[in-house]
Amino acid sequence: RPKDDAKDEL
Amino acid sequence: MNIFRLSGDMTHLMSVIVLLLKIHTIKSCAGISLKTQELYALVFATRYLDIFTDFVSVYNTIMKLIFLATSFSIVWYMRHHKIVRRSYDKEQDTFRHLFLILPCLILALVVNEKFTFKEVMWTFSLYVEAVAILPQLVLLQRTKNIDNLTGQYVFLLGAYRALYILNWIYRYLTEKHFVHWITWISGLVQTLLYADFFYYYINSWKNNVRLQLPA
Repeated sequence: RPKDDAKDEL
Repeated sequence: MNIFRLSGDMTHLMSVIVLLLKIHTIKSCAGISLKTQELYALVFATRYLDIFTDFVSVYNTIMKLIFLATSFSIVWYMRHHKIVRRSYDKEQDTFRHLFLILPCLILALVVNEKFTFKEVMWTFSLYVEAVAILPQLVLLQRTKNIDNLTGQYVFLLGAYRALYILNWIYRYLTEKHFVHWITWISGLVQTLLYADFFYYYINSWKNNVRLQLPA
């Protein structure tokens, strides 16, 4: 899984 | 980045700008719950711990700084500004938000994606954000005087969350591995809390009458 993609959200 | 998420972030930004404008221009915070504002400051403080360690994008960093700055300055205004603080309704704004914070912390320690400090803090911030509006909704029920700016503030906050749900649907459909149950469920709970407010807000807007929440 790439870098935790939910963390690119505010 | 997709249109739902961008418009969600812009709507969220608008909600804090509306609130700051209200407090800064008319030097009043009547009808605003300090408890909710403190919860939001806590949300951003615990969610953006990695603001200087994990760079995502310029947009991301700037928006994080704006949300941190606005939420803490709103709390400062309501607590310490000599004029604004006089209009704070502390007799009515009595929601003990500690009873929201503790269960969120316990839940974050139990239900999270990874048991690390940052991940638990991030999950905690999601749970707190889901319930942060409760003191404000309780205050609105009690005081009944929903002035336009406060109504717009709550409406924009709800709209931002609804747009984020569309964003998650879009990302789930376009990015195959984008599955985040914790984010989705806490975001859904948060949006549902606004449902009845939305119902009365839109009705009052349609019938062009003052917004009245039922007793």
